Amino acid sequence: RERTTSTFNYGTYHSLDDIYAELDHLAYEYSDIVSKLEIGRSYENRPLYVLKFSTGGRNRRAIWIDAGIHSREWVTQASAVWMAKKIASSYGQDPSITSLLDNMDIFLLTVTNPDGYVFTHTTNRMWRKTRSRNQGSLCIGVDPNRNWDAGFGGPGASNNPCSESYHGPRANSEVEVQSVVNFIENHGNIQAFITLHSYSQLLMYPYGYKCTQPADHVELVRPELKSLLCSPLCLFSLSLSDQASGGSIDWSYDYGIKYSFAFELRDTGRYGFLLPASQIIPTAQETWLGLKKIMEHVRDNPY
Amino acid sequence: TVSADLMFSCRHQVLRIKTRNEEEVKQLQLLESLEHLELDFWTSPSSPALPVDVRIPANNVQAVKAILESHGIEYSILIEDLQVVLDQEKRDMADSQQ
Repeated sequence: RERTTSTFNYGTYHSLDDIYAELDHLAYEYSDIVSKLEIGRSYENRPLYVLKFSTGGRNRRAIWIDAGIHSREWVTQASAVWMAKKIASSYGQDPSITSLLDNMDIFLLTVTNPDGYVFTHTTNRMWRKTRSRNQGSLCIGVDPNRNWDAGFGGPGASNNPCSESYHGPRANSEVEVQSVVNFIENHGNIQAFITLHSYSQLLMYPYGYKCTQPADHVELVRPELKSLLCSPLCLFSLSLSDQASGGSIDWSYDYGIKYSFAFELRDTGRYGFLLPASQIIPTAQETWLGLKKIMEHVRDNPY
Repeated sequence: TVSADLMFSCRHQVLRIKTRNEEEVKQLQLLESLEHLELDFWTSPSSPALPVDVRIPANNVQAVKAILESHGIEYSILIEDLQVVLDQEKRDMADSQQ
């Protein structure tokens, strides 16, 4: 019996294979606007699949969204799959999403670190990094959110391969990071870069590698956007990222993508990374409020 | 599962630490640098406004609590026994697979 996305349980955690199968179902069921691209392969040769939401046109302005760069943050991959369904099913139903997709494309990478994600299911639930081998060390993996070419190797990242925040031997050394950089640079018209992390119930904006405000600070944290972003449900607060060099939104902002944000999803003060599956959909729903507001702002403010 | 055999021999706990000032943040950053304690900071010490959550192997829980208490740093227990929560998560996934 051909499974449809309506039989996929968005309110539970899934293996990588189940998530990848669901991406195929979404592309099949919403084939008029959804397609699946492979933008590269991980260190252990797993595909990096991006869903493209597009109603046509060539090289339109686009929004990039990724999740799960830190593999143990399971609520982010789960929220991203829920959002994929939400975006696809909202076209033609929700005027705001319809007008967004009539003018722009959305690219969604639901599992940015598949090797780490599989490892959290099979061996160590607390694994955060990639699974690349470090020359000269018995310790495995690099923190993929310290590996971007933005203040690389600076404060808030470690040069010790055994550390959770090891920045790697050089910027973009992790093929998972390089694949995203290549995709965005080749596309050339990405106007927003949004990455989903957990947890601390914050919305972060650049910079994490230096203690200066971004040039577009006034727009990024202006009260209208902040109040628009945050309904009582989400209670996000905009704050300067804590010192952490080599982060993705610092790279994307320096590359010229003005609307660069990192969501740190729901913090209940009880479970940390082990958020029960019953909280996936409420988390995704509250995050959607903020994400949608940002996407509407991007749609209405081309640059 | 976090290397199950290790888990059974020691109960990992996760503490939520509330710092009140920059001095206490610095003390936690020093704690973070003590690699022999095998601490896994789930949220890093960055500013007094944000709580710090840290996973501690049970064989170090008492030592870390003693250090925090000796500095008068306030903490609470976010997860009493990590293995219990991990087991529940696995059961939930198995049930939903059914």
